[in-house]
Amino acid sequence: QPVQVSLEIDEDDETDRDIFDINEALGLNLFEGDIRLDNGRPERNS
Amino acid sequence: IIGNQYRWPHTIPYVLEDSLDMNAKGLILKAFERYRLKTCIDFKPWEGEANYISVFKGSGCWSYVGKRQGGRQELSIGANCDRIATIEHEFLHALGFWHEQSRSDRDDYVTIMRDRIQAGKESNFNKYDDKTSDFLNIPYDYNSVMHYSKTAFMNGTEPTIVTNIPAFIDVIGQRIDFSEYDIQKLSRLYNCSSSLSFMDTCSFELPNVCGMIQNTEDNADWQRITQVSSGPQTDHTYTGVCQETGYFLHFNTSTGNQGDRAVLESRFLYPKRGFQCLQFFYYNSGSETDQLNIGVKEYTVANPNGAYRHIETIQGSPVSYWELHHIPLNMPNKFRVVFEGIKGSTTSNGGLSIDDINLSETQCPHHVWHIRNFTELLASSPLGEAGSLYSPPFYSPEGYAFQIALYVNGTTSPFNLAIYLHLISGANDNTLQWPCPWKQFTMVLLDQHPDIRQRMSNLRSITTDPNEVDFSGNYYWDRPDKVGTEATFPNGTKFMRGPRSGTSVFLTHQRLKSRDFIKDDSIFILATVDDISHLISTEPNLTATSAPTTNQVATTTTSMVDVCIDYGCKNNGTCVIVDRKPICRCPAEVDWWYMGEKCEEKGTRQDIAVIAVASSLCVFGVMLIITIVTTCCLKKKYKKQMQANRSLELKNATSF
Repeated sequence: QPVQVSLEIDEDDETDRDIFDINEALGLNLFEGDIRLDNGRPERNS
Repeated sequence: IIGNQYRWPHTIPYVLEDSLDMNAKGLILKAFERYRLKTCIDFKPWEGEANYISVFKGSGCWSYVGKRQGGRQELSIGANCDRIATIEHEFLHALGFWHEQSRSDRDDYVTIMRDRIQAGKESNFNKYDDKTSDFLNIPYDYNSVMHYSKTAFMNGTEPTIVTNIPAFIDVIGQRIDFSEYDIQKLSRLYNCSSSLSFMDTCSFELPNVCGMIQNTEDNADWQRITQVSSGPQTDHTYTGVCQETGYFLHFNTSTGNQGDRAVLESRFLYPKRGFQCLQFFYYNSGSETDQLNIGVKEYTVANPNGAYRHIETIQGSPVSYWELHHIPLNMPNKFRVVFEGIKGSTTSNGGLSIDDINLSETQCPHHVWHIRNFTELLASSPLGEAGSLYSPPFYSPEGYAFQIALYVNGTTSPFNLAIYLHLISGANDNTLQWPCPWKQFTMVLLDQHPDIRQRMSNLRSITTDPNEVDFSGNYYWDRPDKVGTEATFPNGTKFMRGPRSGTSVFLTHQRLKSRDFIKDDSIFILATVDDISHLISTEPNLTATSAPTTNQVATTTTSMVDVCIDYGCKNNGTCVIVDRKPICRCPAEVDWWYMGEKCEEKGTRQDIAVIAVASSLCVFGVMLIITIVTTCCLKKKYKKQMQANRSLELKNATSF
């Protein structure tokens, strides 16, 4: 399916976002921001 | 992370899942190339190995730390994660690295400002003791690609991490490339002694000139010097740092006769991959008829003394700056690189100079955009369109014309370098496919460090998606004479420039002024265009795969699909083609696996335990029988002997 975009694409939406900003904006609650832990272990330590 | 169970083999099997964006797929392969250049870590398409990394487009950018021994190990490169340093960062996690600021000695180097951290996010600033995490005897690295930036998880505007040496506050959090210490740490963790694609580097600082030799059949020599009155005034290695310190090689053409030759040969080089890129800096202060010939001497069984092959001639008007040259080589056998200077017919006041040579088994960039007097541009360029610089028109290997636009002082923020790609109208437009399908345009701001292994060049890629449309319903990557606007080259020629795609936050001025991005008052933007349409389908479970290509990507081939369908792997086995024959790769987990020609048999850890116990019992039983039989035999033997002795004793007693 065609994707609609404006006449200019700024891949970063004019913002210098780090890995942690991207994950935070998605509401991910990963360990130290971008680390997955093994199944059965909590994503964040208490 | 401490523990050998977390280490991968030096060649890591991977799968690029089809969910990934095309740009991400291409960039992951480029990140692998950086690993190959700087470390001994290599990557290969998964062929049924028990453990492998499966890269997919999940939500966000994340990875596990180290090998988890769980078969398929996920690594997510989600939306906006398709940046080369982000990919390097996530793969470093997968290889066994935590974040730099979580090392056990971090409090000596940074201060965590707890009151500035968002509520509930404090656990992101963990520190591990030296029983869990090993910093491998490498100093704390503010420049690590694994370090948080000063703004990580902050609740206001004040930094959450303050460096104990204030000069490093804006250094932390770089997302350009591996730092020198990142490479050292990775090399120590995986016992690397060499890398896969690096071959040689030479800045001529040492008198042994990196083992290069002067050919004896010429009539002039290259000289190792620090300065030539007519230029260069300094070498390239230390330009802007020290004068009369660094050395370069010079062939003086201001004296001698027309046709005089100076031939320099590298030491023997042993290729592994069959393709190489020779990169060097060149200064011509001689005449427009002086020549620099680049060639190779290839050593084979048929030519044990080496067969010379000319590759390229560099000739042109004298200039007053160092130029950058790339020469692609395709050497499968032992070889030497040959630099041949030839004095031309016209008067020369100087000569030919070379410096900072690098040879690696990588692809050369297709184009170099050299921007001179850059410091002045940085100081004077206005914000926005008025401060834009457009590259000369370049052509991709297929013939698409394009232009790079650089905004020295940014498009929106004054302290950022912004970079964009435009397709432009070109000579081949009528014969090309439109909208331009799946071409990955890579733009690299070169870090001009003399040693390619220590460079941290800033790279961004733009991929043309033929399905993208703008708000008017036009295809974004359609013919520039259809969707573009009129523009004019400096010589007055009119052309059409398509819409732009890129980033307004390519690099901050602060980072631009660090390292060797600006040297000899010049920057170099390297441009490469790769056709990545073969990456549309990269998952191996599409029934059949062909042998890996040079980019080591598994690609599907229709003719082989039928062979695999007929072959019929059982129990979800994956059919792969090896040497044009179908082979089943069987699924396996830690506790069970399938085996057999078509994965028809199941094995479990329990089976092994049963076999081991049964074997032990069997051996024990046999040994017990042998012992009983031996004991019985010995008992019988000694009984007979004792009886014989007793009768003898009785006989003797009677005779007395």
